[in-house]
Amino acid sequence: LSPHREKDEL
Amino acid sequence: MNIFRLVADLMHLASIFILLLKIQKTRSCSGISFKSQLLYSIVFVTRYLDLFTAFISLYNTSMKIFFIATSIYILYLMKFKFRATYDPNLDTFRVEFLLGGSLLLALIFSDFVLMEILWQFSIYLESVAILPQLFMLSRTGEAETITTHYLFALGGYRALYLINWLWRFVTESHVDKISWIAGAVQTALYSDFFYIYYTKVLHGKKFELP
Repeated sequence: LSPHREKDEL
Repeated sequence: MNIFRLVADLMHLASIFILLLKIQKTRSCSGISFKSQLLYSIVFVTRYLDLFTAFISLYNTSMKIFFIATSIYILYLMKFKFRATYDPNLDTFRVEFLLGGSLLLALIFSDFVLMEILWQFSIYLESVAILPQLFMLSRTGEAETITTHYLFALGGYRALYLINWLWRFVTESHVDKISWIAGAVQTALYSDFFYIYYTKVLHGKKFELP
């Protein structure tokens, strides 16, 4: 459901 | 970064300042739910653990530190400095269901990667963290004007994130369904509040539930 990409938001 | 997310983050920042102003000016935390504030602190601590694992930008790092520090400071004000002004009998929402439900969803959808579990947990929890505050509001039936400005800024920031995600999807093909759905739920929970805020407070009237 959600890629484990680097989170760049708050 | 885009204008929607920048304004959203500034609104979120403003909400914290408005809450601190209210508590400092009235020397009271009456009308504020300690449980909601506790949930927000948990949200920030679990979401921003990546402070130790990844550097995005100076903006990103300083905002994270700001949110963690101020949310814990607010807990201190409510639990210690102005504890005489807090009425626990009005703050009775059963937060264990919010915590447990968020953890369960995070475990189901995260492939058991720890940082992902914590991030998802914080996203689901944030989407419902306002419930103890709204519950308290419904029990008292009214709110101080400054408290309503705090809630408007807090509710509005994730609404702007929805527009940010729409923009990012169209311009960058950025997809984040968990954030989208949680953000939509989070904003929808404010709809009654927004309606009363718009029809009363913005017309100079007191915030009162019908």
